[in-house]
Amino acid sequence: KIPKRSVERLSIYKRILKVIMDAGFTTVSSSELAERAGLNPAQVRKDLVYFGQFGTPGMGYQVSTLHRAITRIMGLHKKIPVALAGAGNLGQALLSYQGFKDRGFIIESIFDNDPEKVGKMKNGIKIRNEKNSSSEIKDKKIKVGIISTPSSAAQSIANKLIEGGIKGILNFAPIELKVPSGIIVVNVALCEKLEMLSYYLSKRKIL
Amino acid sequence: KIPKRSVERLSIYKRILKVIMDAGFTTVSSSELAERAGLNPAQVRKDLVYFGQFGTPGMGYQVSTLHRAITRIMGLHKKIPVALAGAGNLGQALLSYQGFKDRGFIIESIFDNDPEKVGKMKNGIKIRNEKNSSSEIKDKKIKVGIISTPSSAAQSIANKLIEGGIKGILNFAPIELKVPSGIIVVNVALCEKLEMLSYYLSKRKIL
Ligand SMILES: NC(=O)c1ccc[n+]([C@@H]2O[C@H](COP(=O)([O-])OP(=O)(O)OC[C@H]3O[C@@H](n4cnc5c(N)ncnc54)[C@H](O)[C@@H]3O)[C@@H](O)[C@H]2O)c1
Ligand SMILES: NC(=O)c1ccc[n+]([C@@H]2O[C@H](COP(=O)([O-])OP(=O)(O)OC[C@H]3O[C@@H](n4cnc5c(N)ncnc54)[C@H](O)[C@@H]3O)[C@@H](O)[C@H]2O)c1
Repeated sequence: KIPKRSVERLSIYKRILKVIMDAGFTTVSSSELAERAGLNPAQVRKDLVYFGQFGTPGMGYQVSTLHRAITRIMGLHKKIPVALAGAGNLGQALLSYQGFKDRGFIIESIFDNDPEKVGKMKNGIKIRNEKNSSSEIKDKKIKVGIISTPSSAAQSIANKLIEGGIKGILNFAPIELKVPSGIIVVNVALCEKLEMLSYYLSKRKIL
Repeated sequence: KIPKRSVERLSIYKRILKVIMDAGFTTVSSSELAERAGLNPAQVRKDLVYFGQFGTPGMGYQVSTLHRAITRIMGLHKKIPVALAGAGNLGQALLSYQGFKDRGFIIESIFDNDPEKVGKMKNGIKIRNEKNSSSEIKDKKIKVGIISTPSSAAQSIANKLIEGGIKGILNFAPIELKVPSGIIVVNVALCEKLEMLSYYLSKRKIL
């Protein structure tokens, strides 16, 4: 079984390879990849071996070949339709975030339950009432959902997304979603990032 | 040197301990902590040993003692003032995010350069012009900053925050900030979370 951390690091390698490719380099060593990622070279080699045989010992990796291979392994070689539930402050920031579009994640459906928002256009898409979310997700065959509603609504909207056929959820609401097995939930807690900062600053007696 | 991953996991242990404490339990074993965190018990014990001697072998850990110790190690036992630069969609979502307040992170200054926003009150704080950011941060002795401006503005605002005395930055803008040594930058890339989802869904041939 591949450790979750190795999967997370694939994103980092892909991002670094893109920077190296754009700079015009065609090969890269595991120690250079490691240095740019703040890891050790053995960790980079160990991670990549989980996903296939890349590069030649002593010669490093072909940048565009490795980038394309990682992109395909992560399923990012094609457009991925996404449904967003909750078009408030956070939802609007996610809608206009270029980072999602650049990687092929296209928000195709937006749901809310606020009469002031339902029916309005956002980024070329009409916000629909969350009551219709299951049927629309089914029609559009969307498999990935983002929840940016208040916690009080998150479980009920998750149930509707799953009923419509969603299999993976990026959840921003600070509650533990109960989902059937086979459904993948990735939770985001930005506060843990600030906690990291606080730890390092207290260690240096700055805080 | 303590691995970054072990520091990140401290946040997870703290969150789980709080849930256990609220449920009325007074002790917890490393295997129960591990199960709730999706880790193995040896990893939990190894992580905690980096930070001190907790618990008694065979008896587990005292929940409130361990929770208080981790909170203090992370510098979260006191209020931490934060400066926010960029009061757009993402900035507004971060301003109203209860998760920051619950952990003692209090946004005390907000900066923007949009004349429509400067001077307006948000969550009881007046949005100030980013031109005055250094002097206000200095006066309020703020050490932690959040950047939620467009990439084009992120480096120049980072320089102003650092000039004012900020030592740790949570950066949402998708650019690599160049900062003097001693300044800690934690970058957030929510797209990497969607990439994780995509990897697991393609492995199951759902995407
Ligand atoms: N995890 C993190 O790090 C993080 C950071 C910021 C915000 N948040 C969370 O994200 C969520 C959204 O935050 P926000 O600042 O955008 O709040 P917001 O109030 O601005 O937006 C919430 C939106 O959800 C809509 N909504 C409510 N019930 C709904 C339902 N049943 N179906 C569909 N839409 C519904 C509302 O009408 C509103 O448009 C909150 O749960 C907040 O705690 C999390
Ligand atoms: N990392 C992630 O996962 C993620 C997710 C969503 C958004 N983002 C990023 O967050 C940033 C903000 O996104 P948004 O949707 O809130 O954009 P937005 O346009 O709604 O908000 C940006 C705000 O910054 C202000 N601003 C511009 N120049 C400034 C300056 N020099 N000083 C102070 N304020 C200034 C603008 O006036 C505006 O209020 C963008 O860089 C976006 O790419 C990142």
